[in-house]
Amino acid sequence: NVAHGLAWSFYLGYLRLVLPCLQDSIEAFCATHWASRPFRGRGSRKLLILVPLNANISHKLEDEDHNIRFYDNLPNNEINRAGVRGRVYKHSVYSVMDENGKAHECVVEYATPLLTLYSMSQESSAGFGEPERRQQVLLFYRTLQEILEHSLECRNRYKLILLNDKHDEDPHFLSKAILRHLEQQQ
Amino acid sequence: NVAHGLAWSFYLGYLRLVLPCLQDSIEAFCATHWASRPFRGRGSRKLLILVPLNANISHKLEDEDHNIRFYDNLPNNEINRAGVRGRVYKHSVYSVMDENGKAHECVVEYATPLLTLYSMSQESSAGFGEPERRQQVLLFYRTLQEILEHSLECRNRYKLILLNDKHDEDPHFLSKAILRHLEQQQ
Ligand SMILES: Nc1nc(=O)c2ncn([C@@H]3O[C@@H]4COP(=O)(O)O[C@H]5[C@@H](O)[C@H](n6cnc7c(N)ncnc76)O[C@@H]5COP(=O)(O)O[C@@H]3[C@@H]4O)c2[nH]1
Repeated sequence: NVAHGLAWSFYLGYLRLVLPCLQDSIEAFCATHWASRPFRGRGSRKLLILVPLNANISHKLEDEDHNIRFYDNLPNNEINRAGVRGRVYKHSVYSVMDENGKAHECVVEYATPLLTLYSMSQESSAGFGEPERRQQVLLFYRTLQEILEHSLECRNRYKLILLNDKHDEDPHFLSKAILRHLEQQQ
Repeated sequence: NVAHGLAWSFYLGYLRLVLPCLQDSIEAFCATHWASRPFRGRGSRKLLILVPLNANISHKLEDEDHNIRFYDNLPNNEINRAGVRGRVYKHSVYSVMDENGKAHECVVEYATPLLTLYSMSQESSAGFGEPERRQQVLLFYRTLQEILEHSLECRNRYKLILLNDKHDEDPHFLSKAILRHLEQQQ
């Protein structure tokens, strides 16, 4: 079950390493961006992880929805990993505009392992096709949810956002989905 | 089968992205390190990927064998991936000394997904234990070998080095294993 292993890999090789220092990174970021005062108001200090059911992932969020703009990257985090000296882990900060034109900053990215699920479903030799892919995305989501709920290093530092692709024709589908989740944390 | 998905993920989400520009990175590296003349002689211009059967991975190769020294990192490669702007991919160059005291430079690292296999075998809720782990490492190695042999982007740009941990007591086991593989390319 590919999704099971990818969820564990995402947790063990990434979330468990980066979430404990996310708060500090955001604070360092706010100190160097004091003029524009990001992360005030409804902005979230958790890592928002987007999980689209169709595993259709963009490399730039602003390509999905013009109410989303790339703001800047958080400071780099360097960790020695498996022979790579100072491997870089970083997150991007986006500014998301609501219907009143107000901007909210958040640290958001897609769950990268979904790119693997998508590509595997396109490679005949990889062993599964498009019909199984949706199943695998759901299994990934549920496995990850389960792992993260029991993780001390990750607790309260993330938000998993499952995106139902049925509303894809709405040009502001993504910003609205993100804003709904930001609101829920008040 | 966790190892199957991890091998595909390692190819689709990493090797397929970085191997095509490895040669250029090494050339840029040699241009900025001209005084010490690295990669002459027996040094390899392929990515050496270490696959230890026991999945026991160090974060710094020099901790494993004092005949190995960290030389420097190749230039960073920045790619926009799944919402992370300019995600950094880099490799470390090591200097490996042979029995005659001669140094050979190479780009080498452990296969990162083995860290996931190792950690999963330690987590009771992940679904497999130490006895299955060796099987999974072999499956990972064979699947990866199969994928890479059929890959146009990766052909001739890598070398998979399966490390049998039976010789772990030899303090120069790792440098000798690497040098054997460098020799094979003449
Ligand atoms: N040596 C090495 N250097 C790299 O830069 C690198 N980047 C990825 N990988 C390995 O390739 C495979 C595919 O990567 P993917 O990005 O889909 O999944 C990644 C990704 O979803 C997430 N992750 C890891 N590092 C980052 C990162 N810097 N930024 C965002 N996400 C990351 O966590 C998963 C597991 O990571 P690793 O367990 O380090 O091994 C990966 C994986 O086996 C790398 N391996």
